[in-house]
Amino acid sequence: PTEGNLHDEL
Amino acid sequence: MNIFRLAGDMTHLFSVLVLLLKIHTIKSCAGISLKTQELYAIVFTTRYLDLFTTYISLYNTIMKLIFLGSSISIVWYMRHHKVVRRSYDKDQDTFRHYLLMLPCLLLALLINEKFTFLEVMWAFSLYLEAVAILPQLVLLQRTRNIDNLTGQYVLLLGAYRALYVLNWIYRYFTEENYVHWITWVSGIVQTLLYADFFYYYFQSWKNNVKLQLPA
Repeated sequence: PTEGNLHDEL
Repeated sequence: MNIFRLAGDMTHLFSVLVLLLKIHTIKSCAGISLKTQELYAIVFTTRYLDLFTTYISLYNTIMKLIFLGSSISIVWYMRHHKVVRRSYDKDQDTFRHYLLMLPCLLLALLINEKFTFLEVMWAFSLYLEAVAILPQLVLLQRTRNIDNLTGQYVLLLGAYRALYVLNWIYRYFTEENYVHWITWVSGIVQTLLYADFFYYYFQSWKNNVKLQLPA
């Protein structure tokens, strides 16, 4: 994933 | 983190707690589809492979561990617990769920954010989650009387999906570079699958009668 576009959701 | 995301995660957490409550205290899994639960266990295992490679936050790590642990233990209870497994509606829960996995894997190989193992598995988990509720909805339709806990479980899951859609809309307008087409499309498909169930659920609630789905 690119910066600021992480898979940060569950 | 915005309020929609937090509320979405909490309704997801409550849905799991309702299910565990039913299994632990009533020692029953009647009306719950083992097929759907197995798919969820696969969904979380393939999605959270980044647990040890990418650190996001303590909240993120703990929630991932909860969803992994709970989904695997629910499958274990339904398959192996000597009392719980007897209440499983095996003859009704006949959806061929393994057939859903191959198209999801092919789609993940074709459509992903990056052609790496983790990214393909991540896309696969999203596609599979979108359709994982299908065996549960089919089972609900076959079961004439749906108990309150089962109804609440599906309602909470549906609320979690709807809140995530609101979270995406909010993030799209408030964050730069926040674009996740794969998550959005599969998430919207998943939310639409619940719409039918919601309709009957609210009808029965409004008329104050026990939930019954048409055959």
